[in-house]
Amino acid sequence: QYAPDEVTNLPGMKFKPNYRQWSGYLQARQGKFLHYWFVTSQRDPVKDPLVLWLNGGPGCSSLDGFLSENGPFHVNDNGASLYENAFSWNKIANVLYVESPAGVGFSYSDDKKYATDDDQVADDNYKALQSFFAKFPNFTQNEFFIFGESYGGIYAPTLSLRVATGAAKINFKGFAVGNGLSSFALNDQSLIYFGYYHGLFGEDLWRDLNINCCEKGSCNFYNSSSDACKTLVIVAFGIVYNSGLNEYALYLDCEGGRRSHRGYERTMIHLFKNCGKHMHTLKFSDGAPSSVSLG
Amino acid sequence: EVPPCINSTAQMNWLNRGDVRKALHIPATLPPWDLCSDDVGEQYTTLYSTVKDVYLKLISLGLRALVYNGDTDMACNFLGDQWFVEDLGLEATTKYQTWIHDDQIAGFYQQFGNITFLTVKGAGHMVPQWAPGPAFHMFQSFITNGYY
Repeated sequence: QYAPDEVTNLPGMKFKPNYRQWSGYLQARQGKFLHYWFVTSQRDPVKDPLVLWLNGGPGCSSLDGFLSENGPFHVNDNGASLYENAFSWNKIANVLYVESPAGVGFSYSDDKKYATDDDQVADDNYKALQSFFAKFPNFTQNEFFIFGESYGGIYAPTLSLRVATGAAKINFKGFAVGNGLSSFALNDQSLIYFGYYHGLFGEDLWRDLNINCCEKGSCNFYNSSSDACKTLVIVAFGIVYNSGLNEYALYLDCEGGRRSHRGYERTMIHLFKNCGKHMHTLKFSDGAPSSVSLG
Repeated sequence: EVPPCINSTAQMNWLNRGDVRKALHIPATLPPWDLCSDDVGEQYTTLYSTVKDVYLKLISLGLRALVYNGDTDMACNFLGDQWFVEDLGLEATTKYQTWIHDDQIAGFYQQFGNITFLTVKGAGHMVPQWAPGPAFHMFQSFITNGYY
């Protein structure tokens, strides 16, 4: 294993881990370095699968996955001490977290240029994966899975295709996507039904949406040519994304308030793109046009 | 700046401690860690409005796939992903049914050959964070190709 990257002690860790961990950099394209954090299985590192975990954004860090979701330990609210995660996925698998693309978290680019796109990210992730296996050659034998969350719904399959068809010898078995962005159109279309089912829209808005966005029994909330429909969809999405609800978990409080992250907004605005060009003139946070009353 | 409704203050404080960065072998020259990068987010270009074709290639190569959703998320709601899997046009090999965790209904799932669509009841966008038990169960079933 790549000894210089091994992490043998961590501030705030009062417990003794029964797994090994490494943190360092993987080589992506020339001059781009992706930070990785790798923990071996608490059970049988040699036989257990290797899993790559990627958070989405685009532009958000996979260390959120490690430190808040499925990693072996999480950070206490004091921001100083650590506690063990009883449901860590490294209880049965070796888990590799990669902050991607360059510019995210501790990942960086020598030239500090961070413009990128889906295919470049997939190429960089594939190169980084090969760099990982060069550092940890023993793990090429293990069954390998790729997990992506959120915008990882784009990252995971595009990287998987490169792994499945590329030259690198990897014992690739499958991929998984959690709450992923798989299709912008279906994500938009379904949200109207989701919102109505959960009672977020009143009967008036629902009736108007049906009148203006549907005909002959089929509805198009994604890219309707009707301005009236687009305006109503903006209202509906405004309730979902801009009325103080926690759009990540409808029945949970909105932790940390409504601070917004431009990348996230851009993704959400991208989701609105079906609402036609004038949407781009509307600042997302302006919510519903004044001409429409909220029932 | 972070996505709305997420409190990552504790992680940020810990990761930006000098001794933690040193232990993780992070060059001191790099800027502070943040949950999301505005630089990347602002300059990012989306190329795939859908990954349907990518999925179909992967499934045709015999790979195993799992699409799972916490069913209270609205950023990427479960219905859209369920429709996405159904739209792949693969034959259903199981009916849409419940799956159980700790004697409770943990959600629903349906399999279409090598791909499984699964919901995690009551969980939000970050399933392992908000439903760690069912998430671990689902993870174990998927990587071992076992029953849900």
